[in-house]
Amino acid sequence: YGFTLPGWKKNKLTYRIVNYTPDMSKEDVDKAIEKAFKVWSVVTPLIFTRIHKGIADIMIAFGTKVHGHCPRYFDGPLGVLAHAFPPGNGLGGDVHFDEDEDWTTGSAGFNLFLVAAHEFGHALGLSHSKDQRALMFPNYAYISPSEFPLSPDDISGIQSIYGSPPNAPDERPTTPTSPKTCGSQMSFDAITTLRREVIFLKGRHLWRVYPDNSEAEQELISVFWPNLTPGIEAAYENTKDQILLFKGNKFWVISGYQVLLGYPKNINTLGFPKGVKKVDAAVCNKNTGKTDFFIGDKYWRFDENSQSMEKGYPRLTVDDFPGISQRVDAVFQQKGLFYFFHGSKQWEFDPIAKKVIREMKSNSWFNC
Amino acid sequence: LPIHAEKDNEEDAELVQNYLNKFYAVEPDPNQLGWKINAETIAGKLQKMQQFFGLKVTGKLDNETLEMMKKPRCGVPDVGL
Repeated sequence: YGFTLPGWKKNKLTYRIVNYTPDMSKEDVDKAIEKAFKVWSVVTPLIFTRIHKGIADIMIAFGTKVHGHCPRYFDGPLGVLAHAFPPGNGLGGDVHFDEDEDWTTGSAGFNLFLVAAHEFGHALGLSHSKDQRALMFPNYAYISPSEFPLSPDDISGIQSIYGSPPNAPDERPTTPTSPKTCGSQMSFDAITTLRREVIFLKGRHLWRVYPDNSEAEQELISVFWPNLTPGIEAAYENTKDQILLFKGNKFWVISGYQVLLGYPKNINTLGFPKGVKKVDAAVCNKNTGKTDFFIGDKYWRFDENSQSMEKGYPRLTVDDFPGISQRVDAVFQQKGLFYFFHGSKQWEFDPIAKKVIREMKSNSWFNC
Repeated sequence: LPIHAEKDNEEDAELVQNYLNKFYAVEPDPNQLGWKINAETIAGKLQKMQQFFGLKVTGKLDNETLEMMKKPRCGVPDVGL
């Protein structure tokens, strides 16, 4: 992290939303801005109060190209999304958003909450971080708004200026919360084996489990694969000591921990018809060299040797995997058996006897 | 095809110039308590940018560096604050 000196000399700061983007309802803009300030207030003593007229410490406005007295200009769609000024009078602390961008509450366009939280970091005195996991990294990266967006680097940075939050009750966590693997409702986005370990993926996080000793190692996905976006939806280990990761209509091939050049590629290069937009789960049966891709209530079979989809697919999953009647979130193979996951449940399935052996909780692999 | 490639090159060159001037060309000027444009060469600024983003530091424009410059981002300079 880096910071500009001095930070604000007071903990109580005001902000004012000067105008709005037509892309979002005023209510959604207000909510995104308020939530973006909360990101910083939960890890510092700072308190943000909104005012509706007059000069606030942090004035927030949307503009295009040359806008008002701002010495910096915007550049139309894409490129520069927003900018902010370090603490101080006049323009100090102010935040401007490029109205030529498509501002949203979700993953399409640019998420106003995420960009605002980044710019408020500048307005509080932080400069850009070289840490690709940090919110203060200069390039935009979408992460699910339900996740706490500050990395340890961001928290160290802002706390080096303002200190930690006063010992308030624990609703003010000082460290980012990550999903609790032993939570009763724990579910996973994707699971794959990698040699002797099993890798569980969810949001920005992954856990590496070594079945013969039950300790799980947690890490951020970006630590291993900085260029991958979080929220991987499917993953499997093929017969060539590689893993394939899927998100939307794209997939990456990873060998060792390196993403192979030339990826991501579109999933239709694997032989899916154009109508298939994403893959829910995938598993390669090491005994047959065939990979099953599960999408909705159907599955496709891919021959790893010929690198082509088998004919006669898709088929209904439940027809060939009796008992697996719900959409498959994730699946992997261990000692010949398949483990199908949906929400907080998993089913151990014998592909030779073609029957479910038992039902378990999704987090049964973690020493809960 | 060559003409198209030439046009691409021109656009890329302009993008690189803009990017480096916008995000890697300012440095604090103690005398004026503000910023001033530094006289560094393009190669010097490119090296700074490549070092910041963890790319191969060559001072030369390569595909990876150009791709990084094309990503949507914040308008605050990366260095010099």
